[in-house]
Amino acid sequence: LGEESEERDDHLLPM
Amino acid sequence: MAEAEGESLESWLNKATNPCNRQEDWEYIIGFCDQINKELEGPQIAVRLLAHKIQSPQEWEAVQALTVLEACMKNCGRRFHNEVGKFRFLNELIKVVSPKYLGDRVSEKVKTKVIELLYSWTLALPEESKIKDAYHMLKRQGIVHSDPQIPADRTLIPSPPPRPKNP
Repeated sequence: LGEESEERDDHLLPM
Repeated sequence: MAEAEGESLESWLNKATNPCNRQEDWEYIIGFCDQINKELEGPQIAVRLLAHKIQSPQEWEAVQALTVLEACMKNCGRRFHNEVGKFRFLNELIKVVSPKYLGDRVSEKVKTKVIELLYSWTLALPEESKIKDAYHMLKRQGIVHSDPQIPADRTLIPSPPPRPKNP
């Protein structure tokens, strides 16, 4: 579950 | 020969990237790699520490940190690749090359090395799809104009650790 939420929170920097 | 006894990831990295080093010090670089492999959360901690050093305003400190990062990619295996392959870390590299973030204050030497590393990983680690996403975004933004030429000795070819340990 922790890994899933980490994956959801991992975004490319807005440019 | 300094021994790893009592050394932390942070102390190894401070020594490996010390701006007073006259040249890259491989004893400390490999010491840092070994320490990553010893610690349960080594890769997670290491990428955070490395990102900070790579963003150093001192060029020589940043260049040494990039050499350390390259060495870790060769010597610390999948666990380390997985951490580098997250946007959380890739964004820190993007900040270094993007004029919207730190790019205007960072030397060309550091920016070139960051782009070379990113490109070499897109080739060597196709399974880390976020690295490709990050690299292609830099191309779309015009920050990377064309793929760099990677010297043969700089490609990420998985190699056995330089100091194999007997269990």
